Formats: sequence, C-alpha cells, structure tokens
Amino acid sequence: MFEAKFEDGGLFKKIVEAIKELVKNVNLEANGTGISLQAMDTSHVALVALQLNEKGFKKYRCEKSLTMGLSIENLQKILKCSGNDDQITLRTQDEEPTTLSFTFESKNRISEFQLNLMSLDQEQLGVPDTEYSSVVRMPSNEFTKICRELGNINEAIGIETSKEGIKFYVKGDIGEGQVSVKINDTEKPEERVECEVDEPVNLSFAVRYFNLFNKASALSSQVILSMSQDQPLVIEYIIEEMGSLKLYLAPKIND
Amino acid sequence: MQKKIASYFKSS
Repeated sequence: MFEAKFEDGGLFKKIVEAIKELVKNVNLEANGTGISLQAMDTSHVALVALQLNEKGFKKYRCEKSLTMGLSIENLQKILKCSGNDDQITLRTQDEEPTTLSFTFESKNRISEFQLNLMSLDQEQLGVPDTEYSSVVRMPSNEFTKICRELGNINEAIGIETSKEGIKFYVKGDIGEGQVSVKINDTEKPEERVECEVDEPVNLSFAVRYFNLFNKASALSSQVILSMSQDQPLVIEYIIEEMGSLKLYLAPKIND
Repeated sequence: MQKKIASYFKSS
C-alpha cells in the first residue's frame, strides 16, 4: 500500500514540467523514506535525479518498496486535468502495481485518475558522493537568463570559477561574450551570490541541457552549481521542505 | 567532444 499526498500539487506539476523535455520514461521509486527518480536523458549526456522526503508530504505511507514505471508524457496528460492549487494524492494498493491512482482535490471538486504503468528495465547509475571543488549559489532566474542569452551566441557555454566569482563565456562563429557574476552578501537570500572555490574550474557544456532544465527555476529562487574539473556539473534546485531536483551534466572535452 | 554521463557514474 502506497499513498503520498502533496499539500501543494502545483509543486509536483512544476517538477514534471521541468523534466519532461529531458526524460521520457522513468522508474518512480517509493519506499519508507520517500519518493525518488533517476533517469538519463535520451542522449545519455545528462542524468536527472529527484528526491522527495516523506516528511514533506501532507500524508505519506509506503509499507513496501515500490518501483512504478511511467511515461512522463502520459503523466503530464493526467496532471493537466488538475489545478495548480489542488492537493494531489498518488496511491496504489498492490505490491506489483499496474496502475497508479491520482486524486486531485480542490475546494469545489475532487477528481480521480488512473495512469497505466509499464515495466522499464532501466540501468540505475551510482552517483558517488563527491566533494566539489567549486560550489556556486546564485539566483535561479539570473542563471536561466544567462544560459538563454549566451545560448543564442553558441551552443557550448564555458564556466570558469575563481575566488572572485563565476564567469560564463561563449565563443561562437558570430563572435564571443562573457558574463561575470559578482559575489554579493545581500540580506535578500533569493538575490545572494555565493562562491566556495577550493580549486577553480574551467568547463564547457552544451547549453541546451541547461535551457531545458531551467524550467525547474519555478521550484526555487536559488540554484546551486557544483563543479570539479573534468567532472559532470550538478545543477541543484532545492525543493523547500521536500527535497531536491538535480541535473548531472557531462562536460564537453576539447578534442 | 561531448562525453556521456555513464562514463562518470558506474551503473549500480
């Protein structure tokens, strides 16, 4: 028996919205500690990892670990039948469920849906706990804007960190550009820029993945970029009181 | 050249 109730159903919709362009079919894992999801994008360049802790739910029960294979596209079709202010409950009775039930509750109506599940034998990747040599925390809408603007100049974006801060740069056919974001300790947490740089990094990434993933900025006003030289970068959106949504992106290596 | 994510993380 599994039951998980989102107090804020809109949050669940934003999570699905953020990953729907990156992953197609995913295994949703549920156990006593909460719900998790890990899936590579179709080109196997990025890995999406979601972790939602049971304490963050209005109601949560999971007597036995469950794996529920679902199509994100079909999940979205069901979620489009819910309102952004609805409470959303996920439920299944069986130990080997073939469907996942959804209840959408608002003041004046209650809806019930069932999503057919599928069995996916997807390889799960072991993501080692890593001490990153550069960790940058900045406003998520600022990061989104920089990626979108520089992404118009070149499909690869360079990221260079130093004690002074973080620099994004592009060198394309039409020309080049760079944006240096300065550290600030403003008292407004959502506008703060913090850099912890033990070792500076200089890495290059395909910016299209950032632009696809940055829909997640609706989840959090801040984004955390964790980097080490020649390692995948992690973009993390903290989901207040619940957990986090992460994107691991492999770097581009100069030939 | 674009690396694959699986080359960094072993499948568990």
